[in-house]
Amino acid sequence: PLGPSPLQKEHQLQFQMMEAAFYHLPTPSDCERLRTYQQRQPVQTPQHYPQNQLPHSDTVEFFQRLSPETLFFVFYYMEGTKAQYLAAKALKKQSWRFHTKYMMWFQRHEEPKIINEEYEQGTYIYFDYEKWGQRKKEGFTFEYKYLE
Amino acid sequence: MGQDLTTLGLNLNSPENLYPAFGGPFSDQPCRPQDIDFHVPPEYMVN
Amino acid sequence: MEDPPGLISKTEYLLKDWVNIYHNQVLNRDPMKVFGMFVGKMNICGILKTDDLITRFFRQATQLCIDVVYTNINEVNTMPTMGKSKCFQWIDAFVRLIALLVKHSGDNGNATTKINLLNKVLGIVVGVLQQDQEVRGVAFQQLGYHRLFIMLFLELSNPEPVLENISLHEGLSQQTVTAFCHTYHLIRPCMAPGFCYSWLELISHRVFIGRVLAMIPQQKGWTMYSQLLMDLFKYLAPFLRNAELAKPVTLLYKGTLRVLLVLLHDFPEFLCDHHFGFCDAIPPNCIQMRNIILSAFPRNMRLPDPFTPNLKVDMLSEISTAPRIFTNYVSNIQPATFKKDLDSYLKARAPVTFLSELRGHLQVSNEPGSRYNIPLMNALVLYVGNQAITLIRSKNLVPNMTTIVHSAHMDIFQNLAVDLDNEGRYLFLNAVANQLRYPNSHTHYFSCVLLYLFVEANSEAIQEQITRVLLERLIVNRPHPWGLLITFIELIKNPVYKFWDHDFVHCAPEIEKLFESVARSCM
Repeated sequence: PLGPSPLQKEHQLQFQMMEAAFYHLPTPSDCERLRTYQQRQPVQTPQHYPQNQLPHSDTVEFFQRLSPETLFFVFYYMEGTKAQYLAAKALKKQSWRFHTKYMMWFQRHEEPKIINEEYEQGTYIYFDYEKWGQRKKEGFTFEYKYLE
Repeated sequence: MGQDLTTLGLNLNSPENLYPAFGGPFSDQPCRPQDIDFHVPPEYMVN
Repeated sequence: MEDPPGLISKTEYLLKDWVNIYHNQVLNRDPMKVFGMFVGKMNICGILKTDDLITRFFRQATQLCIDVVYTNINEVNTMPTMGKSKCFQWIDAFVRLIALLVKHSGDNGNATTKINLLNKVLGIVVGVLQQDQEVRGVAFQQLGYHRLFIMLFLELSNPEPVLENISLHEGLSQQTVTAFCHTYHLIRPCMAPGFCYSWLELISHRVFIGRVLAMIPQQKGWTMYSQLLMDLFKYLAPFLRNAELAKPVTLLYKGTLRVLLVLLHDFPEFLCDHHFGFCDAIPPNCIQMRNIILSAFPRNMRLPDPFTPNLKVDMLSEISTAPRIFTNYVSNIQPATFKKDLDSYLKARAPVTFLSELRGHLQVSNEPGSRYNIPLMNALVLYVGNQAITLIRSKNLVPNMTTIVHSAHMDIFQNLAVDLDNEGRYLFLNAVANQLRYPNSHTHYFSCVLLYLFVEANSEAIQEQITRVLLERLIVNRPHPWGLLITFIELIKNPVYKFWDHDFVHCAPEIEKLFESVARSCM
């Protein structure tokens, strides 16, 4: 039985301000750090494309199912985000190690020839983000002070 | 009749809390991992 | 008073210098050294000499950042990614400077100096925002302030190695949250309607919600957050009273629903504790939004299916527990003389004139649709009900259709049911129905009150209105409060209420079908 009630003057003024703001709304990226790559650019894709995230896509288990190449892409192009963190965890579970000086991921190709307190030395596979590919490196010395 | 609140983009049956990935009041999608700023080790800030 | 000569140019020089430092990644390699050198520059420019100069510096620097937004606003609107990036380059750098100054002001052990500086800066930004809104009117742009507030909050929320002892870190983060809650209250939508969409984003940001509602120990942030939600409901109320919502209102309303659903899912106890204040602010016709709040129940509670045949509500263990009510609703029972008369009537059922004067206290105008003082009505109903439960308990009885009758409390409820007009009775019945929530002593008592008023009604109009109040809460989309369902099921199932004999039940085919569908799901 209350029925509509007319807007008072002050509410009409408030509505004008709100209506003006309605035409330049905040967007989710206004609350996120500036992204060097991969900014949010929502694009309308055909409806038959998956429109929602895959279930559990924010878990390490999901990232472990991704190929190393995909994980490297996420690691280098989504830095400072939870995705980078999950990709790093998944890579470590696949026995990759991050070298903090070369900022590249290394994986033992075979048992190292030398192991001591400071370093290990042997043949490694590493991912070269400049050439964007995996390379083999023989006789590489992996100093533990650079092991993240 | 109000709104069908299951169509606002929130997984209301989720066993976990929703707020850590809440996309905001005007978004009908939760945040993806790449949308969430994370305190990663400084060495990861390769760029 | 005017800024001292040269301050603006010094501020501009310093800010530009800092933006370069920030974006050339120099800061990342040795942040403390670089920051220390920059503070030295500020000193040389005399910025840090007095509190007044520091204040002026922050205001000028804030203004410079906001001016960048207006300078680039066309690009922001046409090429958002590029345009916003230009603005954010300045603002993010300025925010980092503020965060470093806050974290390193005073000696490390002293959170007070840090918080005082934070509150000063927040207050300055609020001042610039309010003046900007007054000067520019509908040309006001929220973007710069939005970015400033959220990035400053995130910067200050990051785990900070500088602050060695966690207790200081805890203290600082709790006071940081408090400072932001106060700031957001100062720029609530009623005060800054041009900022309302950003404001809702800010108070519902995932990190902010996590901090205020989950991280602060002993739920100390809950009252502050309930204040912010009250600000939102009060702002929305006049726009929501009308069924047809304008687009800008619909967007804000749907945004509010999303936030309430997150709270219902993650922090139901928060909604349980503060439901009373929220129901005061939410317009009575916002059925579904109110249902979200009333449907909350403690996570450790298992609700029996309301449709369980022969459900014995009064046998439930929680049914005798009083719910926590964090709103000081008794203070709404004004004036003090009325409260005194009320208490004396509850005590001695005298003076009898109290009942005939009741409507006079509740009715505040003759304007249809706003005749009554709703917060007073809500507070009166809950207060009388609470007193009744206490009295019944004191006799080692439980509320039921026998123990709740022949009492001063029921006199008042029956008087309200009979003496008020359609509008007043609707608000009275709403006040009662707003207590039908999860299993607790209020749900139980007020369920009995509604059913008793139905069976004892001296006119079918009252019975019809009770049915309407329950029905309008049931026919909206889910969620539905547990207490509402068990009350309605009891009404249509128990022959003592002769529900199906009433004409209004058969007043229209779709209404009859609706009742039958509910009845079928009960049997």
